[in-house]
Amino acid sequence: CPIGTTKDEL
Amino acid sequence: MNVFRLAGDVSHLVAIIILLLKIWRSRSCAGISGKSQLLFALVFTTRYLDLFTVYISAYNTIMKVVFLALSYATVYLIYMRFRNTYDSENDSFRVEFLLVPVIGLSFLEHYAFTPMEVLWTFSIFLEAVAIMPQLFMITKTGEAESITTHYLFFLGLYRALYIANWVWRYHTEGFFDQIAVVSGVVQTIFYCDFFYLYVTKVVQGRSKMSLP
Repeated sequence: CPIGTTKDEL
Repeated sequence: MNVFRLAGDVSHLVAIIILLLKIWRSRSCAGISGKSQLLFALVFTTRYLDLFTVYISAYNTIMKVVFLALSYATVYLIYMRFRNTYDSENDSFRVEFLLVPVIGLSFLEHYAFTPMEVLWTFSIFLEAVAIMPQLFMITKTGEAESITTHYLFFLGLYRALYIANWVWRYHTEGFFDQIAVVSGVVQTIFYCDFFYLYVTKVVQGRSKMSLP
């Protein structure tokens, strides 16, 4: 994902 | 959240619980690679550092804590509680051959050169190869108990469902996480050979999977 976005996947 | 992602997380959880229950009930970790389990504990530890920095959802936080706790419990059972049943002789995969390239790659390829991002990338790359000591052990001994193969099946299923989740997310949200997708596909490929053996041997009703 683009820089800065939160990583919602486990 | 979509159905593939949820099913993927559930099968990941099922895999971990199957392994933990197998060790607990049989009072033995014979045939289980402690090295793979240590690597998975390291994967969760380095990836879920964001538990302390960002809040995503209750689901996200709970699952992260559960995965961390279960992976540490598994390592504890193998190396402490039932260490006399641990087959270190056959768990002889050289972990440094995985760690060195993975550390190197995570410094070369990442979204941002910050400790959190590099550790996240490290965990993604490491997860892709963490099962190799376990697969190596099965190849070396030439067999695996069926419960161990069920564990591997659910772990592989989790990876395959995550790919379906990424295809879905790409089409619905335009979401594309290059690092996660590429290493996720590589990881899933490692399971293909095992999936074939699982379907041809275990599902057809044999208690143990022996290699040809």
